[in-house]
Amino acid sequence: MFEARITQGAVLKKLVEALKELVTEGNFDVSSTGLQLQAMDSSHVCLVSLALREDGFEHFRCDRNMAMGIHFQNLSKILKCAGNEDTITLKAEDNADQLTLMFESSNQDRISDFDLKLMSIESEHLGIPDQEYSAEIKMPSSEYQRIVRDLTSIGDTVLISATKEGIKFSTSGDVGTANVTLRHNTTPEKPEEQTIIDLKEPVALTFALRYLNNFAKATPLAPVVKLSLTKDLPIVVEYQIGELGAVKFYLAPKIDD
Amino acid sequence: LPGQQKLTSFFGVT
Repeated sequence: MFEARITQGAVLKKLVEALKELVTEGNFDVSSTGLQLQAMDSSHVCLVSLALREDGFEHFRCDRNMAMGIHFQNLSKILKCAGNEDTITLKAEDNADQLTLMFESSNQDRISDFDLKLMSIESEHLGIPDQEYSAEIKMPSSEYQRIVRDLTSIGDTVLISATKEGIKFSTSGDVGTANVTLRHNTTPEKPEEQTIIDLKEPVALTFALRYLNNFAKATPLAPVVKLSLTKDLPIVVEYQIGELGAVKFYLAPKIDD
Repeated sequence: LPGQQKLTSFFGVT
């Protein structure tokens, strides 16, 4: 038996909206410690890694480890039927072929339930080592969203360079070139408005903007985003979802022409 | 995209 209850059902709605364009399907791996998902896009260029902790839910029970194969567009269709203020409960019997989603309105006067058909998905898990990064940058998620959106209208790829001067995003295309530099800035009183650059060594890497732009669909989940960069390694774009957990996006770099 | 690497060349399948 698996059962997980989340009072802020809107978080689940936002999460699936953030993933569904990038990955069509994946396994929700549930265990007594929580819910995890690792899924690559169809071209194996980027990966979504989601980890929600058991103690982040109002109620969590998982008697037996299970991999629940989810089609994200279908899950999205069901979650669109949940109100933004609804409490959502996920339920499945052991080895079930369906996941039940129950929505309760905040004043408890409307209760609905939907069954999502589960899929059997053979997924390849990638072993992602814990490592030190050359540069870790925390910035407002709205700022990241704006930069990648703006640059996507100019070019296809972005060179991200982190130095002690700041973090610079550069692109070029048919219309011309664009550079946006953010400096380390801890002046704003609210931590979520600060830009914090933790630099061990300067690093510069090139990435496809299309994917970075897609990751920004997670902006409604968190006020801050963390970018982690190391020479010749994938970038990590990470959103902390309050006390519930985190979603991380990994994107392989482009080799410079 | 030309020059785009795949994640599987960085992280092994477990």
